[in-house]
Amino acid sequence: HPLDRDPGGQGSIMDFVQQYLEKYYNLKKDSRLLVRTENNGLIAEKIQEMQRFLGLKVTGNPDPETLEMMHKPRCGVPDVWD
Amino acid sequence: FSTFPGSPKWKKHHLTYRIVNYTPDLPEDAVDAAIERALKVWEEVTPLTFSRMHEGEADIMITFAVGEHGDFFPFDGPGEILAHAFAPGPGISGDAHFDDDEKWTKDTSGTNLFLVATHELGHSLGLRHSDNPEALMYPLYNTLTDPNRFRLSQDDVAGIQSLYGPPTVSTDAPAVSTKPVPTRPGPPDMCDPALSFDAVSTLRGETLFFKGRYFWRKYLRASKPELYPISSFWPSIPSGIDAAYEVKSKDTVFIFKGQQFWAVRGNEVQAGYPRSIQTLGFPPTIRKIDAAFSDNDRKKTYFFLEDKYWRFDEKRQTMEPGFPKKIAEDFPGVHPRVDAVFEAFGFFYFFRGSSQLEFDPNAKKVTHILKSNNWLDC
Repeated sequence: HPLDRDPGGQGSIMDFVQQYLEKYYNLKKDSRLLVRTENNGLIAEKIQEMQRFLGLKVTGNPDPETLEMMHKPRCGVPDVWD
Repeated sequence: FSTFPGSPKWKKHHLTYRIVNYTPDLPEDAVDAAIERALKVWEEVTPLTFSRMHEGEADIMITFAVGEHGDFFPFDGPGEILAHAFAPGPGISGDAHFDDDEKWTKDTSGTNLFLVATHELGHSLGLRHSDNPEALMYPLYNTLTDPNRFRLSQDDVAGIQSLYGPPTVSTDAPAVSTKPVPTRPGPPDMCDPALSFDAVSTLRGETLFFKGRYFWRKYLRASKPELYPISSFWPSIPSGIDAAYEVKSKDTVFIFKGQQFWAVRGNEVQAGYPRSIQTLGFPPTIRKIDAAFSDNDRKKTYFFLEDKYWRFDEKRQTMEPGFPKKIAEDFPGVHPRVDAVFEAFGFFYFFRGSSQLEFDPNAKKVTHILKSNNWLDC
């Protein structure tokens, strides 16, 4: 499935979301395999956690407002810890 | 706010820091100044003090680096990650790293080093990210924050004080410092029965009670007054002020110390200040005033000095003729010397030491004698 060759498409967005959640919201790296499935519960849960933490509307989806916040410059220290 | 798992914190109150290298974006003295100011922000609200080392291992090692820089948390080029820091502890713990692929600036044209450093040093002292968007410890860089008017949020203060407590007189002299640890009085106790105030003023519906380096903000509807360092709102205003009053029609509070006064609107100190009190019409022999308030209905400002008072006409912007007059003549029952005064609900409240007099200007008499701190719910 050529998602990796789809810069700017849904695939690369989800890659970005996943990497962000791994870095800052303690999403385990081995859940990467699961993200390819739409509406993956773990990812949606983590997105919700991030949205709650950042004070965003909690949708569980990487909506435009959420993505905009995720692209803002920030501190590299994770927001939540294991 | 939150702290790291296990709430790691420094076991000592005097910490050392070292600026290991510099960014080419800024002159070295600008980096030094940004780091010093950032440390001062935390010093103001804790018992912590800091001294600089120029070589060897300091508690907090400050480094500019790009990409992979030896800690397994590589930087990512321009944008996104600006910096990171480690929770208190030995070795790399407590250290702060800044991504030198950012454009570090003194102002907000790039990434302001002071703001980021203050955040990172919060981590170095034990604070984790806050989910309060008003807090310095919120993880995202706020491009709208003005570094010149920066102040910690109550969330940040509560967070750091949960680890170290409020500022106290420090006794643990540093082993490596070349200068003595400064001793600073801690924040005043608002329910101290002997509490007196330097000045009291209204500000946009709140009442501010000044004492030393601090002031309490009292909202009429809020259950608890909030204590802040004066410098966290107005960095250029000195501590231990003499008097303050609000002219509501100008949305301005005037703050006095010695022969100078400042004008502030909200948390902005107005340009062109400080000015000499002589510009208000005081003779050069007057070295300071004790207290002041503005009667916003009658557009008159009263200045109290020892046993006399002066009246300033806010419409004409001149001191009224026939003054000074004796306080006792026009405010019978009021002490000849006043620490602070403000107007509320049509009454004038005069403070002297731990006492407060409620004066009814229509009846021209003192109607209640109260403790100075009764406004602080004590």
